[in-house]
Amino acid sequence: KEKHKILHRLLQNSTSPVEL
Amino acid sequence: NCGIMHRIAQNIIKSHLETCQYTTEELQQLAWQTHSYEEVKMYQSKPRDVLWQQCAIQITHAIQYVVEFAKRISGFMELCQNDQILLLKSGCLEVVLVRMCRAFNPLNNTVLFEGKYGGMQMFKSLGCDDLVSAVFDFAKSLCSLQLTEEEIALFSAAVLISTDRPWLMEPRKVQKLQEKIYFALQHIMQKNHMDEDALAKLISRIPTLSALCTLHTEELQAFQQLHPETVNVLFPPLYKELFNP
Repeated sequence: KEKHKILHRLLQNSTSPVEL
Repeated sequence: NCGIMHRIAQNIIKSHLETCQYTTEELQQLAWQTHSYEEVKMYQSKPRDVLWQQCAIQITHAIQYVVEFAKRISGFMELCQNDQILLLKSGCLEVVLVRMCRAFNPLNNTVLFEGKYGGMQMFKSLGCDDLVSAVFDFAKSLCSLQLTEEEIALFSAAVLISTDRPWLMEPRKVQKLQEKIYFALQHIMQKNHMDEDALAKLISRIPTLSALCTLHTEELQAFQQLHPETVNVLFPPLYKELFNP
């Protein structure tokens, strides 16, 4: 988890198509 | 079960369309807008590390959309966190390469890069002609299959949700999801293609995808040895997290 903290954060974030 | 398969297909197609950087219409409009001779010369005269950095930024941007695609696939977020990360780490670049065929014009062998289309020569100063030409060959061969947007969506999901990745903690769960995706892909390909071997041809491209990703890692390692500072300081953190040796 520590090694992939950005990927982990991206997976946790809720994103809408607009934000993309 | 046709109902389940249809639902899965619709969910993946919707996820794909919502998370593509460019719509099909946008790509069609851009298809013949190519970088001018002077612009190509400008790319060719860039220092190697500058163009590497630009490409790393573009790839990272594309990967963020792939992460979003994965998150929207029903069942993906129900996998354990270890497997979500593992599938994305090992498959995100493969999905970017599959998606790249949407932004590739096989009639003049050009790819969309920084707003306009350009040929292989645009990437000359990267110093990895083998990788660049292999990527272009792959895009051309995938384009020759004339996949629909729905097929690209399902194929992308099939590439991502793969039991071939080592160290999966719940391979059975991944396998169940993968099987459903393949059923949906098969169903859609049978509907769209006269060629009975179309699905087999598509699946036969998967080893090339993984070979391209290996080649990318090797080229990155070689580049990093010569320009460690560029990688450490200027490359996007996500790119380093995913590909750093």
